Amino acid sequence: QTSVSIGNKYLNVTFGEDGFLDSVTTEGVTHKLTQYFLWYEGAVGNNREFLNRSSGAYIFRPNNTEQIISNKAEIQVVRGPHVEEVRQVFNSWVSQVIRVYREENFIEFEWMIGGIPVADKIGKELISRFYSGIKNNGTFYTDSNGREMLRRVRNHRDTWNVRLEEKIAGNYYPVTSKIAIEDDQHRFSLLTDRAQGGSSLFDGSIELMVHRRLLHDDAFGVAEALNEPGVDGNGLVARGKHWLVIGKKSTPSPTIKARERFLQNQKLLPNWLFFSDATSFNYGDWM
Amino acid sequence: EDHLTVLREAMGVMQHHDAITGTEKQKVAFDYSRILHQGMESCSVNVKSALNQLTTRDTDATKKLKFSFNSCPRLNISLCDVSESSEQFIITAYNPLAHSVFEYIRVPVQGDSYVVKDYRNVEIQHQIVSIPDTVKNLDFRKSNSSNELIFLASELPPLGYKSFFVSRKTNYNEIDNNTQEQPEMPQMDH
Repeated sequence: QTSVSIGNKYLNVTFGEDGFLDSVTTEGVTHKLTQYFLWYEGAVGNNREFLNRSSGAYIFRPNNTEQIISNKAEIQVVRGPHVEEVRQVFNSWVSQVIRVYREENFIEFEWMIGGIPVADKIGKELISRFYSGIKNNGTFYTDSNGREMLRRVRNHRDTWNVRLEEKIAGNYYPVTSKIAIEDDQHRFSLLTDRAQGGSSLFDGSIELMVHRRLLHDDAFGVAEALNEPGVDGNGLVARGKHWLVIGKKSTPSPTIKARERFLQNQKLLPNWLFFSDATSFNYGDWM
Repeated sequence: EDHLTVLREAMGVMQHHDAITGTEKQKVAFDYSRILHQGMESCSVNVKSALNQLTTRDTDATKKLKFSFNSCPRLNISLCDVSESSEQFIITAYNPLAHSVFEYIRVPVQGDSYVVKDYRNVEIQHQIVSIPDTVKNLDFRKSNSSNELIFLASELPPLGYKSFFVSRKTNYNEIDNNTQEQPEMPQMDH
């Protein structure tokens, strides 16, 4: 019934009474920042017509409807010396843990989606969307094959005049590991643990597609609907992480872009963890 | 070389766009998983051998200490046979980067009282958190662990490793008088 906050010496993250992310305070600035899970309904087309194909494995083609997963999140707060986390449950198949580690200057979102229900015969493409106050004027940045950040402009192509027939899919770009928006003063970026599709469909927003389950083939060759059964036949469950970095563009070294780069290194070339049973000897021998 | 080649060949197969994008038939997806898993298992033989040479000195005292160095590929659903079933175990973190890093290590455990020590007999502060119900209740997750153990692995050296000894406390009042206190956390600028 009351708002909740978690944080460390770098960040303070606040959640509203509805359980959703509400704001982030860092470097003395409070950023209004909300996040929702939504789903697009996959288009069902006529595969005989090239421009009217179904949404499927090869193409993302929502039918221009979006629905929020839930208007309220049940939350649980965990606090300790190393990590503070808020656990959100939106429904029986969408949940998330938002974490702030004591020594880290980013927010971790560990989402878990699935199996996506399709008893209503509707294919669903799920996204995680963030709204911030950053005035990016339709411009956002995505990395391409992990090599460089490319500038993307909504409803625009650099080398020809474009009029998009599909305003959502036409503005989606591959996100290999990072998507970012910025204005004169602030920058907000999301790092991914895997390649995903992403966009900034509204000023201040970033969205990433996290899971999809579709019931029709798109006739580009696979000849199957993207309807993975998962272990129990109820659909694949996906669990993954996004790391959120937000702050001033003009800070003394390390700059926010440098922080993003170090974080990318750590997350994409992570430490290898190995586990050894040690019941047959004691600590002294091992030391 | 033979072990490494199994993974090399798997990675060759995985260059196909179908292996990355999900545009393959479902049975092919299962087959890709099988090929990749075999490659990783095969390479793990080399990894174990290399780590055993790095981590042990050839003395009488250490000759008998050969470690298994298991990977836990299902840590993403909070599953790890070794950390869940062993009363004491070692976590070795190898840093593949050319600069020092730190990481919060998070492993599933059954109990709720543990001691984590580094190689200098220094006890590391840790935190126990419960695994979220949404993860615990996954039908396909067969595990008795209900908690995760979290601790900070600090100053992992570039292209090097650090190991941590984790033991389950059987008695809450157990005090190890030989253990040193954890020093102040160093400033961790990159």
